[in-house]
Amino acid sequence: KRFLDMLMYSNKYREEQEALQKSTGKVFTKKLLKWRMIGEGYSNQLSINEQRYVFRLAFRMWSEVMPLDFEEDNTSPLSQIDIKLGFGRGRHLGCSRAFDGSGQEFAHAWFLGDIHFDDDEHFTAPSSEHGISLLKVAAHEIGHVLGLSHIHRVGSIMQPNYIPQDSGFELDLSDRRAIQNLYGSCEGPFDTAFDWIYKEKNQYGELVVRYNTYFFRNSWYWMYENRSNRTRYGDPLAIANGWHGIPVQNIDAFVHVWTWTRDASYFFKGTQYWRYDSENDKAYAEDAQGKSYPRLISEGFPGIPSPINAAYFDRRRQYIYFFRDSQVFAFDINRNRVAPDFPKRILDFFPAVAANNHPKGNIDVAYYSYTYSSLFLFKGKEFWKVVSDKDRRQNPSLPYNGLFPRRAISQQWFDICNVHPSLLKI
Amino acid sequence: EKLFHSRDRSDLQPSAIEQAELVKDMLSAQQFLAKYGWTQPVIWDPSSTNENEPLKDFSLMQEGVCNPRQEVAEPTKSPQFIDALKKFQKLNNLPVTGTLDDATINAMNKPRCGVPDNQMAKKETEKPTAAQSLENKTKDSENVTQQNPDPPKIRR
Repeated sequence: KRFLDMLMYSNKYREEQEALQKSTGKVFTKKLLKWRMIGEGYSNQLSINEQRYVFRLAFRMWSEVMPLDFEEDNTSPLSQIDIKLGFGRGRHLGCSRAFDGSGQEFAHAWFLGDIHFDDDEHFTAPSSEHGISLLKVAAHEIGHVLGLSHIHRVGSIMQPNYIPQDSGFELDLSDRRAIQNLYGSCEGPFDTAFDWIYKEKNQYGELVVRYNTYFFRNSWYWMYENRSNRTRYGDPLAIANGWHGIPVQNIDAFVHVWTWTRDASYFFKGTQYWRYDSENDKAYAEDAQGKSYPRLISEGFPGIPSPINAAYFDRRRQYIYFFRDSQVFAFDINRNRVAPDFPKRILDFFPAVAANNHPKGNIDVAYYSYTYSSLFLFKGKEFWKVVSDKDRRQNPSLPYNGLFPRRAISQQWFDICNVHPSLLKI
Repeated sequence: EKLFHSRDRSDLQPSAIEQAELVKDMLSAQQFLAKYGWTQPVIWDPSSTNENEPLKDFSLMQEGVCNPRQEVAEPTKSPQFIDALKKFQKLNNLPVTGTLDDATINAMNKPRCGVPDNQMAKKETEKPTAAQSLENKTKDSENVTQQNPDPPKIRR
């Protein structure tokens, strides 16, 4: 009975999937897909660990650009495994399509998640310059299983022919949009976002100021490449690996106090804050008075309640604006106290440009972007841009500090996607 | 043979590797075009075992049904073959000559994925769904020459 149930379940599941793909093009509705290497289908050419490493990396590459996660599962019943991968030669793994020996066909993928690789081909690991890159083929076949057909476009991973690659390959913009047309783009609240300023010498030896844009969520962070409109290839990374001495997850805010006389960066979490040493890329152990970090927000910033939702530094007024629930506090860094008339309601200090189009309170992030020269308030999947001086010069009727109507974060900062924790450390 | 093999099979010597049949003449080119859906969409489904097997002595494709026992037509004059060849040449950035030239043969023999380039959903026998038809591909291919704006410089 159990076998019949499983058969009935898989047939019913298969029909549902076929109907889904016909109507939407996408194959899976679940957010977490399970994969497994077929036991009798290991390659003779690469060690099992190498094969597993390559498949994990291939799945990770897709999950870096789409709202699905992939997890290897070697214990659940086979009927619950979404994607099965295996190697074979000629007649293989009960497949209806035999392989053709070395040359020509190197792999194929079937609609319900079976991926077969022709072990007569000379598959190699990513580090090798020769043979056929198993990573590239695996990424291609996974694209099929997710619902993509062949795309005859230079640069696409879904080209039918194998294109040797001198340096690494990545999923380019068109492939990302192709898969996002099926599964949507990645969304979700952030803990904080900021432009991290650093100084370096250019090729002429002049000291120049540069910035990297970072997004933080849970225990991960992404560096966002504004010129390329995507995150850095290979992100997210673990906060613990990239930032030293600060909490490894759920950061509330980052503030960079930057004036002619001061240059200090702070991370906030809960009731505490850490000062961060940008030169040496680690948190300070203690402050100038010898007090050790982390310090209490209430001590370092008298009058500011904690925990906070978000914060940013306004360089012109030299105030740090702290957001908490529906209020905003302005902290005067020169007088080391809360500015007069604060706290105010966020609704009042940041009035809505369009009626009722306002986050009201409990925002996630207050992010001043040097790319856009504007302040953005994030809440959930959406953001509100604060009216800038430039906006008001163009349209004086705009309210001071007004909030433009909400927009989706994913429509301005693209492809900031989670990956499954099991794939985080590759 | 050895009684035991190491669990990751790394000690197994690959037996003599069979070489795939290459495209080298008109017949093998026709089979290639039929196999990968250039002549007409192919049903790509593990349960429909025969439809997508390569056609051994393919000659003339009827609408929706392939019938090897059909009268063998002179392949080079079959409009369907020429049309399929042109589509293949166009989408592979080859000169669209409609003739089986060396460049086309080379392109056909490049290592490739076994999934057909033009699939048909199992239950439909008429025109393939928009998502899978070649016309759609042709539209997709307008920016075919668009290079990846910022190819990755570093290897992952």
